[in-house]
Order: sequence, then structure tokens, then C-alpha cells
Amino acid sequence: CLQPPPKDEL
Amino acid sequence: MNIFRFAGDMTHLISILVLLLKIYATKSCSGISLKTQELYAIVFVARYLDLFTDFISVYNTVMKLVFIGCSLAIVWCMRLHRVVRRTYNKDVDTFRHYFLVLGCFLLALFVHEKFTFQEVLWAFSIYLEAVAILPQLVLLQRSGNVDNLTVQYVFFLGAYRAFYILNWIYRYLTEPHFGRWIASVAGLVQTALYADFFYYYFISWKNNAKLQLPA
Repeated sequence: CLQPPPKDEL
Repeated sequence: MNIFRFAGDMTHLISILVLLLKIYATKSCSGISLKTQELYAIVFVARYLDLFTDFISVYNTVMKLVFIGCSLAIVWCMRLHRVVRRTYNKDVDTFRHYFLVLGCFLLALFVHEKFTFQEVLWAFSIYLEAVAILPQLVLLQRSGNVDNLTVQYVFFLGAYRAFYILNWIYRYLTEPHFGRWIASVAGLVQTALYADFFYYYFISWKNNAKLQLPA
């Protein structure tokens, strides 16, 4: 399954 | 990046700088909960594990280093600085914060985006941040009137997550497949915990009086 999107928030 | 998130990050940064200013200027941490500061240090270390694996942007990396550095510096200051640590009144900072750590970790084991080491710790850091302010709010209520910088610190700390809620609404409306439910729900809980503080903060500001939280 697709990797969750990278956490771009602090 | 949107204006709400940038405003949130700057408000968060200001809250940390206000706290550092208070400790540095007054050489005192009276009215500050060491337990809340320890919880924040855990939050940042657990959340920013991807610091060296996922490069998002210079801004992202620099801010992570600043948040981790400042939170550890504040804990170090309150525990070990020969002058400051004597002003820490541990007999009023008695919240059992280890239960918060355990509870959030257990919750993260069951509710997360993906069952991987990094994702579980990320969810843990989100849940822990939502409740990390509790020892500080309890201490504020116990210590009656506190100095202005401490009040400003808590105010900015509460305001930053409110900006993030606007950011999540904005991203949900503008980005397809954007869903940060864990962070959004925890952020709502976090901001709600400040609700009564914000109410008494507004009353004290309107009456131009010192903040008085009901004991």
C-alpha cells in the first residue's frame, strides 16, 4: 500500500 | 506552505522565545512547569526522527533543530542551571505527567497512520503534544497570579495550534487527498484545553487586570 505522504508540517 | 501554517510556526517560535526570555531575563523559572517542558522535549524528539531521513526544506529542517534545541535547553536550564534550578518550585508542579506519556503511547499503538516505528512515534508525539500543557495549566491555577511573560508564553503556545487548525481546513479544501485526521483531531483537543485560559486571558486583557485563573 502506498507510503503515507512525508510529514511536511512541524 | 500557507499563511496559516507559517503564522502558526512563527507563533510557536515566539512562545519558545518568550519562555527563554523570561528564564534568561529573570534568571528564574518560577511559575513554569518543568513537566510540561519535559513533555515538549519528548514531543519534538519523537516527532522529528525524520530529521535526517526525509529532507523537506531548509525551513523545515532549521525549525526542527530550533524546536528540539530550545526545548532541551529549557529542560537543561530548569534542571541543572545553578541559579535557575533553585527557583523551580517542584512541590507545586506535581502533575503525574508520566501517565500522560504512557497513555499517549498506548493510544499511538492502536491509532496511527501506518504501523511503523516512525509513524507510531509520530502519532505518539501528536497525542502527547495535545495534553503536554496540562501540568502548566494546573500550575497556573495553583500559583494564582503569575508573571506576565509566563502568561504570554501560554497564550502564544495555545494560539499556534489554533492557526494550525485553520491550516488543516485550508489544506483540506485546497489539496486533493489531504487528510491529517490524527493531527486535526488532536489539535482540536489541544486548542480546546486552552479554552478557559483564553477566556480568562481575554477578561484580564479587557479589564486591563492581571490574569486571575479560578483556583
